[in-house]
Amino acid sequence: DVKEEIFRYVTEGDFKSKTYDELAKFVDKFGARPSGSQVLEDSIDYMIQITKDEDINDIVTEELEVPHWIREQEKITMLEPRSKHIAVLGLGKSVSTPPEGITAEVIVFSNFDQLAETPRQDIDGKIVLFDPIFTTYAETVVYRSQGAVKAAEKGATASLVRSIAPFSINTPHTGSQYYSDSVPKIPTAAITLEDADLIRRFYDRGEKVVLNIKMTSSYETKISRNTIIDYKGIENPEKLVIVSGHIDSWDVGQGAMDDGGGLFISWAAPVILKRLNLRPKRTIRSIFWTAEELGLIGAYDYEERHRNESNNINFIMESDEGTFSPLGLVVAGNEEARCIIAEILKLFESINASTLVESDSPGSDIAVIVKTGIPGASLHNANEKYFWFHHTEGDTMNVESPEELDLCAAFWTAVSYIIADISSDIPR
Amino acid sequence: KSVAKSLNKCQTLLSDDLINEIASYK
Repeated sequence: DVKEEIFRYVTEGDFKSKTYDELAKFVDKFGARPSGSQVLEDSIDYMIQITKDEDINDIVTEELEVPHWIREQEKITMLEPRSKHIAVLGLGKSVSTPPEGITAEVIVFSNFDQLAETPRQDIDGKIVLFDPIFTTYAETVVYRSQGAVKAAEKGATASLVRSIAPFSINTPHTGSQYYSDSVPKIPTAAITLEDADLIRRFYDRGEKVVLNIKMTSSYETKISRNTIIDYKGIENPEKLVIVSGHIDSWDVGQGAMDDGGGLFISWAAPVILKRLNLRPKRTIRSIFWTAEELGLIGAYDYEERHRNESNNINFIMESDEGTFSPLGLVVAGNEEARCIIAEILKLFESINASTLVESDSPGSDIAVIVKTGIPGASLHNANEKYFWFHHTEGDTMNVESPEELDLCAAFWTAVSYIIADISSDIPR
Repeated sequence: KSVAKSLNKCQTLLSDDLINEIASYK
């Protein structure tokens, strides 16, 4: 009754609320942990220490170069048709405006097709606002990640995006974006749903909208570290079942949800097993990815560095879309692999966590590894409100629940233990 | 993403021994 033993210990026993309490201590102590910052490195050292405090000492770090983009001053003022402050968050690695800012008329597009159909002379010198209505993150995030390049190709002086979120209390949501070497780099930022919709209404009425955008930032590279913790298997220690989350966060909010929750349930898995003296046949490896937010930098480094031993990865898991009530797993793998995972998930029907969702590319960091053919899964959870808080000042401990984190930690630990202990490898 | 409606072939792909082994963790 291994599964029951784990759940009793985590939800009723000595580990009850431990995941939440440790996450809260961590988040309160360090706050936001942007890529390349000293606070991120200090937080990595802290995670290593609290793991050693649990008498788990098989820990290595791997250094890599990461972006260090520092947000400085950001201000947008609407000058026409009336004066208004526009709440703003620059997008990751955005270039600065000139000191006096960029003052220009706004042209609004709800999709890239409209942009492509519009003559360059109608866009040249203007500020482009993309205002897609949020459907799913996957469908709309391209307007954040590629908007600056698409707008610059048409001669825009800056680009803005309606925050990629389904709900807002005038909250801008930051995020990554990617420049192309072949087009000019223009300043780019997110504005709130409310302000984007206001500008859209003016625009549709034929009223000229003029903004002044002032943004400054700096950019350099620094050294950071992926953290790898092994809880060695007793029969096949070379074979790995990986649980993971990313330790870096955006510079706004505190990264309690994104991805503090995923980080701490992946820390908890070997800790819980060690405390219960449960040691599976294969090794359970916890990885704390660095620099996920600016482009999965840590994951790419790990995949490249460990490529020649990737045949040892039996299964890889990640939680980076919330640690609310667990519902099951989002699984990539062949049919036999999915059948084995589905059979394991049947053990969790009593907590309503037995759903298997099929996906070719679950997770964020682990997608880098899954796309090489390694089976993997991300946590399927009741995250309907995840994008309310994502990449905002609202990503704080108040989003997290001790009871839900206990369920996630127990589920994550039990699933990884069973996969690591059954007689059959997960087939590829 | 789509919720797996059915994994019909699981009974043929997985041995009874493996199914019973997994069930034993409950």
